[in-house]
Amino acid sequence: EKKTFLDLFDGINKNFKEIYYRLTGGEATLEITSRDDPLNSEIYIKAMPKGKYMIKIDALSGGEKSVAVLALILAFQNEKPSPVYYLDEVDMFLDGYNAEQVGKLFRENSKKAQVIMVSLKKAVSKFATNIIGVTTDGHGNTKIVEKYMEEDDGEKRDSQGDNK
Amino acid sequence: EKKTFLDLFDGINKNFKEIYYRLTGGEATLEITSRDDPLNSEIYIKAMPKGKYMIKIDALSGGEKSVAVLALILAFQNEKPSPVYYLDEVDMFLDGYNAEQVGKLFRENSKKAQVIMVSLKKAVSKFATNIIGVTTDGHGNTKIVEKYMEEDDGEKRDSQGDNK
Amino acid sequence: MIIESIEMENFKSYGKKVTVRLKDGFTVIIGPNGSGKSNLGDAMLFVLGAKSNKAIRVDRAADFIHKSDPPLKRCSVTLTISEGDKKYTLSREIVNNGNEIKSNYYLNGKRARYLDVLKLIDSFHIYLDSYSFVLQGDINNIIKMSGAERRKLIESMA
Amino acid sequence: MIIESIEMENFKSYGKKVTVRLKDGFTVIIGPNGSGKSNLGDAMLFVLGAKSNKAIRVDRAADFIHKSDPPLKRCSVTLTISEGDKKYTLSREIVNNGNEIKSNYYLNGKRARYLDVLKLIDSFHIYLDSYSFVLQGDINNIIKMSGAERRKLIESMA
Ligand SMILES: Nc1ncnc2c1ncn2[C@@H]1O[C@H](COP(=O)(O)OP(=O)(O)OP(=O)(O)O)[C@@H](O)[C@H]1O
Ligand SMILES: Nc1ncnc2c1ncn2[C@@H]1O[C@H](COP(=O)(O)OP(=O)(O)OP(=O)(O)O)[C@@H](O)[C@H]1O
Ligand SMILES: [Mg+2]
Ligand SMILES: [Mg+2]
Repeated sequence: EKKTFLDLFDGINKNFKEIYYRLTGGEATLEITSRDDPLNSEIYIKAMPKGKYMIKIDALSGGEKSVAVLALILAFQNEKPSPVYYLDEVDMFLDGYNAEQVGKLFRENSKKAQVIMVSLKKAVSKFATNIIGVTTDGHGNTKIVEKYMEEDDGEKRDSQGDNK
Repeated sequence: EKKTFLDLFDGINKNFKEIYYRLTGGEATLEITSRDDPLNSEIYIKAMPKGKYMIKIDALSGGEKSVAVLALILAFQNEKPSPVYYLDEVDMFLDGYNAEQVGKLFRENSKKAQVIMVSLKKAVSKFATNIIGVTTDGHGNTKIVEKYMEEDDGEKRDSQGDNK
Repeated sequence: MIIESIEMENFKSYGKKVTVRLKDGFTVIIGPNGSGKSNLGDAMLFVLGAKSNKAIRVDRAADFIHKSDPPLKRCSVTLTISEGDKKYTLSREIVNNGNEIKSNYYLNGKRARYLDVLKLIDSFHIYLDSYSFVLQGDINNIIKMSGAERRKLIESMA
Repeated sequence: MIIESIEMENFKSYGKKVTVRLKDGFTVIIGPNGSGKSNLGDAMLFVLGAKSNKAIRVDRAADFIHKSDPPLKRCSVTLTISEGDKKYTLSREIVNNGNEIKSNYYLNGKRARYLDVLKLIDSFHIYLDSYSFVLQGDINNIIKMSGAERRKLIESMA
């Protein structure tokens, strides 16, 4: 019980540090209040954006908190790899620079799994291999309006609706 | 007691409908579960984006919810006008179109009050009369980096740091 | 394993029959607020997330069915999944015949028992509890969690 | 009434002395994540929001003081406010002399009593309770409120 939990915690924490560094160049870590009694303890997220001090994420800015939590979620995913990932506007709080780092990372991850993401930011969709555009017809019906599929030779093909 | 509350509720609701229509072209309303016993009732927000049905905001999308709540907040502000407003990334969930509507509205409101807003979106900052850019020096110190002040003749003046 | 296509019939904002083809790699879904982006994620969860209704933002199962006048009785989502050289179609439908709502699963076009479906989904190793699907708002929820809630979250993954 | 400038001395991420001049009209603050945009809003609230500490995202008053090595003992924010042809400077400082933390207000450079400051702020009619200041996350909080919480919110404005 205790050992399984601590092994999982340590595995997640190792991933978390690596991914946070990869996204921001800063350091981050999970802290558990008691390793002796893990199943009654509390877990805190601490992060140190580049050039700053290591503090609990509560004192960071909106964007800095969301980068740290995104790194944690990706660490959860790494612990139990899945063939398909779906991420819905996880870049919402991020500025252009951070959004690009996230786009790059997901493009890389998509070599090992199918990654499907909803995003409103160009800084992310520019890293996509395929883009699906949706809109409504004015009466609440969703229409699929455009698709760019990167053909195997890397060239983008623009087609309306269904891909033949 | 009851009367003051109902008068305030009706005032806010009237503003809310107008502002929501102004931002989206759709209809919205506040509903109170009991006008007879208002101080023990519940208040729901219902909205009908253009071309859709009137439903509680819980069933709407992330962006549609945030436009409705932003309209409600602006209705609160209208009830008790203030000379200064500060709004921190209230456009976070919005797509380009909705963000522009918000930018336009704030530009108009800024004729009657000082409006100070934090935004990451160009669709909003293009409506600003003044822009203040901040950044960090790499050691966690904030630096003010640029300011465009629209001179009275409408021409933007670019200056570093303090305006002489 | 990849999801090759999502076919929706009167599912939420997708009226009539709409098919979305998916490819391997990094797919980004773009579009205005309220256009139906998150509903695509809900469509996948509707079939794969058998264990949890909560995740798909509806109060009653009838809310899955595309709202229209007169009300429709049925909605369905079919995922075409390929794994190595095998292909499956896995679908789920909701039928609302007035006094009761039924939820049925089909595997390659034939009615399938719920337990068989669960076993098949487990074989795909899509760990929903380890956030392989990150819904709109999940990040905010974790930011607001207390230290004890975060420990419980990790416990649930063990 | 408009706020003409915000002068910060070792306030949160604003080390040393930084002055931001403001004009009338629509001012937008831009910049990367963590650069100090919301801290500008906190600086205004620090002076004007005398009644509520919660709004400024700190646990202890000492967290207002810019972190540095060795730790600093004092921070302050001065707002220059003009109303018609009158001009005021209203400032607040936090002094941490080790065993206690003091918060002092100054009006036009002279120490002011807390009650005088409250009366002056009330005269500006900046209704913080009616959301004249909308902080990062306020929209999300209202979206998540229950029907009873929303009624209480409106009650607090009456
Ligand atoms: N059963 C239904 N019938 C018709 N429309 C529905 C149904 N259920 C949900 N909708 C509509 O679908 C829309 C929401 O779509 P969705 O949440 O996918 O938007 P989105 O593209 O993710 O937007 P955002 O960028 O704001 O998150 C809402 O307007 C909602 O009213
Ligand atoms: N007392 C302090 N001393 C030094 N730095 C501090 C202090 N208090 C807060 N900070 C730092 O200020 C930064 C946050 O600034 P702020 O919240 O204004 O960012 P922001 O520009 O609003 O970013 P975002 O776009 O992500 O919301 C954090 O990195 C935090 O560590
Ligand atoms: Mg969405
Ligand atoms: Mg901020």
